[in-house]
Amino acid sequence: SPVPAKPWADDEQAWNLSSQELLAPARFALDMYNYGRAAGTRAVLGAVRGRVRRAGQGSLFSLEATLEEPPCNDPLVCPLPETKKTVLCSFEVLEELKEHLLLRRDCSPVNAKVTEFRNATFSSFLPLLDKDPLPQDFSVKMAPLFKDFMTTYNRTYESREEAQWRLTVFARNMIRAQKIQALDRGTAQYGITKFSDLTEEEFHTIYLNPLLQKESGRKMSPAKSINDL
Amino acid sequence: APPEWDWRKKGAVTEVKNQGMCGSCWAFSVTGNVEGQWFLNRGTLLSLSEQELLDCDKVDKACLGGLPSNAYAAIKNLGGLETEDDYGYQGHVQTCNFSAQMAKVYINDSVELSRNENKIAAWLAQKGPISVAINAFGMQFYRHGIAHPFRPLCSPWFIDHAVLLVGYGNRSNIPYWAIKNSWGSDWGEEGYYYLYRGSGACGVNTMASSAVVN
Repeated sequence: SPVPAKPWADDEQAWNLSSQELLAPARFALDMYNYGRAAGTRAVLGAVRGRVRRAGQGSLFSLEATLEEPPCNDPLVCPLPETKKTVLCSFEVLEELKEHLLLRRDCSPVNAKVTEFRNATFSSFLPLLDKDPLPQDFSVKMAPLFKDFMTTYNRTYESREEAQWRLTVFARNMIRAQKIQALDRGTAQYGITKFSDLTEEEFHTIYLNPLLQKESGRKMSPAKSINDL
Repeated sequence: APPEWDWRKKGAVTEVKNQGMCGSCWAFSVTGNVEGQWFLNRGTLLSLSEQELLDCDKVDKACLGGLPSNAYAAIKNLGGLETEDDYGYQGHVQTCNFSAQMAKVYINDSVELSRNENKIAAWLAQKGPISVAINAFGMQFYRHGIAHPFRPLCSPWFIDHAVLLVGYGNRSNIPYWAIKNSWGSDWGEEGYYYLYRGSGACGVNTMASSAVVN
C-alpha cells in the first residue's frame, strides 16, 4: 500500500522505553554500526534510551546511545595513536513484522561539536546491503524520498518511464550509499545528493576524468621543499 | 607545518564553481591553484577562466578529461589566463577565443610536490592552495564529514578526479584535508569535501602540483 506522508501519527511517547523493549532495536542498531568490522575492533553499547511510535504493524524506534570505541593500535589503520573514545549516536530503527531496518544513523564523538549536521536526511539502509536484486516494493518505499529529491534538486524527466527508471536507480543508489557508509572509517555521512539519480557509469562518464589514471602528462620539476626555501 | 591552515579565511580562494555535466575538473583544479598563486604573489584574487583551458589547451580533452600538468603548460604557452567574467564557463568545448591582450594573469612555471603529506601541508601553508588528484570513490553520495574510505575501495592507483587542497586541520582529533570541489555549492559541505589526512587516502598525495608565479 502507498506510504502515507506522515505514517507516524502524533502519538509520540516520552523517552521511557524499558530495557526489555529497547533490547532488540538497540542490538540491531549496534550490529549495523559494527558492520564489516573485525572482532576486537567493534564498538560496544554503553547507555541507551529510546522511544517508540507505533502505527499498524510497524514500530519506529528512536534511540540515543553511547558507544565505546576500542583503542586503535594498528599504525596502518590509524597513523595517529587513538585512545578509547565514546561516541554518541542517534538511531532510528523501523521494526515491522519482526524485521528491522535502520533508517537513520547519526554518530559523533561525545566531545565534538558537530550538532550542525543533526538534520541530515535519511542515510542508512544497511540491512539491504547484500540484497540484489532490489527487495520487492523497495522502490515503492523509496518513492517519497525520491519525490523529495526531485523537488530539492529541481529534477524533471521526459516521460513516466524515465521517471520510473530513475526511481529504480535512486533506490539502488541508496543501497550503494549505505555500502560506502558501512565501509567508511571517518565521520563522513553518505546519502542523497544531487547525483543520486545517476547510475555509477553515468556519473563516471559525465563528471569524472579518466585521463588522470591513463596518462602521465607533462613532466614537471620537483618543488623545493619548505625546509629548502 | 602549522597544526591547521585554511586559505579560505585568508581570502585566497574564490567561490565554489560548478563544472556542470562535463569532465573538466582538471581545469577547475588548475585555475583554483593559479587563483591562489596570483593572490599570494600579486595581492589580487581573480576568478579565472576554465573555459579558456577547455577551448585552447589542445593537449587535454576538454570535457573528456585532462591533466593539470598539461594545463599549466598550456597557460604558459598561451600567455596567461583570462578572467571568468571575460571568458565565461559554458561547460562544453568551443572554438578557442583567447586573446593575449585580455589575459589578466600569467604563470612562470609549474612544479610537482612531494608525496609526503606532512610536506604537502607545510608547502600549502606557506605557498598556497594545491592542485591534487584523487580517487573519487564515494563522492557521488558524500554529504558531509571526513571521508576515510576503506583503502581497497579507494585505491591511489585509480585516480579519476582533480580538486584543490585549500587547507587542513583536525576535527575531533581526526586529521583532514579541506578540498574545494567543482560540483557546485549544493554538493558536500557547501561545495567542499573533507578527506582523511595522513594515510594517502584515495591517492590525495599522488599528483600534487602547483603553478609558479614569480
